[in-house]
Amino acid sequence: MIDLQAIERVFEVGEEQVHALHRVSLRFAAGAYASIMGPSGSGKSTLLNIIGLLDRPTEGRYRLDQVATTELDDTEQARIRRHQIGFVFQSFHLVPRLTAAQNIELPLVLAAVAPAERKQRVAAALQDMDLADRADHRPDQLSGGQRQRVAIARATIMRPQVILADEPTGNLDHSSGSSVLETLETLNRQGISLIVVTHDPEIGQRARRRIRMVDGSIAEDSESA
Amino acid sequence: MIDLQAIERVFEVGEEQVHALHRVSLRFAAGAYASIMGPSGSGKSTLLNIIGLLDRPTEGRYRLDQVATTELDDTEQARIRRHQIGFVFQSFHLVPRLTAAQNIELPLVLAAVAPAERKQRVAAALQDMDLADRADHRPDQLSGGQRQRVAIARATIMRPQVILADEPTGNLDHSSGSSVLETLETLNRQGISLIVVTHDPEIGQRARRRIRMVDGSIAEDSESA
Ligand SMILES: Nc1ncnc2c1ncn2[C@@H]1O[C@H](COP(=O)(O)OP(=O)(O)OP(=O)(O)O)[C@@H](O)[C@H]1O
Ligand SMILES: Nc1ncnc2c1ncn2[C@@H]1O[C@H](COP(=O)(O)OP(=O)(O)OP(=O)(O)O)[C@@H](O)[C@H]1O
Ligand SMILES: [Mg+2]
Ligand SMILES: [Mg+2]
Repeated sequence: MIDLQAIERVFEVGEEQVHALHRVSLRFAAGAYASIMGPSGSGKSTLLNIIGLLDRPTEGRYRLDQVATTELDDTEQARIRRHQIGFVFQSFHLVPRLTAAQNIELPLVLAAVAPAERKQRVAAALQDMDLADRADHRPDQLSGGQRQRVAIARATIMRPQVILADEPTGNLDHSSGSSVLETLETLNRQGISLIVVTHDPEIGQRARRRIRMVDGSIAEDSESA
Repeated sequence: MIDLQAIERVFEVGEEQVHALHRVSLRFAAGAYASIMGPSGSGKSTLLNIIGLLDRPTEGRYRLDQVATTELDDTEQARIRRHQIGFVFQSFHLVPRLTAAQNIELPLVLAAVAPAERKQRVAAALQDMDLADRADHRPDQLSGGQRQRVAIARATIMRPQVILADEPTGNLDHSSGSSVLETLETLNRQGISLIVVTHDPEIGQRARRRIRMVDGSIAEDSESA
């Protein structure tokens, strides 16, 4: 399903080179449930961005569902990303002018889903994320944790094949965080691959496979242990 | 030092009224160290914004260091805010065009501190936050936790009388989170009032006074217990 081979990611800042990912090789089967943990700056978001086709590796190859994505151009990558991947961003990236409901609805609109069905699916997602009474609030009228839940609902509304969640509970209290994880785990039980980046060991331990990064490399991987 | 009396904060969204804060009365002495915890949406950021003079209550009074702030106009409030308060935002609010070092330096520039002294203080702050090797990165070239540490360094560089930190460790691993708290606690021991909003009970327990909010009201306050 997800097959990363010898991935390198180097960023250039002026004269400096930052080796954000080094020799990363990982494979995930369809329906996998993995967590990625590690210190701040260890490369977790960079890795997730590459898996999510939001960034390209400097070296190495990435196959998604048998497709050699590294050989596709940006338009083709964007198409795959839109249809197959749901991404929960560490900084949410909600559309400021749209309400919570409209933000969640956006992928359905872009996929030309019929209005009646969109309405019903958005209502279900709002209910599931405990946001029904905040449907008409714009992001600046929401709390940090409410924005996070909007981002999660938007990433999952299309039932993508792969859900990538970057710190999905960072702004949530224990109870909202568990609730959100349960929603993601329910989707995983239905066959959706789930990769969660987290700093919270309680969240990380819930995954069947636990990966730890240090300084851009994979330091531990419970699957190969 | 901080004296809130019968604070109400109502937001209006279309026809709807959101009672984000209800009957909040709290007093903090100079040098206090308090944590505020509670469910997502319970009013923690709203309360912190009012204390930080970033927002005004709908009703009630707020005295900061004997000054009846609620009676000041926006310019006067902004002046007090700039000189007396350091605010770490839940969503960081860094200046995108400036580097980490320049973001941290900004309050010193605005306060007309001499260049040589600015340079030295920024270098110390970068060192303290483990960001020395990221000084020239702009926010989009930093990890989530690195941005968070820049926000903390910027909020503390002026040695304000009051530091208000909204989820300062939400994007940090355990070890960086502790390190950041130690920096804030060192400032508190020097006499600076410190109020930390957090979802992490380990962080919340470190405070001498622990406040819990539910649905816009103070549900528990260990100081009055
Ligand atoms: N666009 C960029 N340009 C330069 N350096 C970058 C860029 N993006 C990330 N970096 C650097 O690459 C390293 C890895 O960043 P990444 O965001 O993947 O870390 P992370 O593990 O997600 O950290 P956190 O837990 O703080 O979110 C960091 O040291 C960061 O400064
Ligand atoms: N500008 C606004 N307009 C309308 N409602 C708002 C506005 N800002 C906040 N709210 C609402 O007020 C309530 C309190 O928000 P606040 O941001 O203070 O919560 P919080 O305790 O910080 O939550 P979190 O832990 O998720 O960050 C929330 O239900 C939120 O939807
Ligand atoms: Mg990250
Ligand atoms: Mg908040």
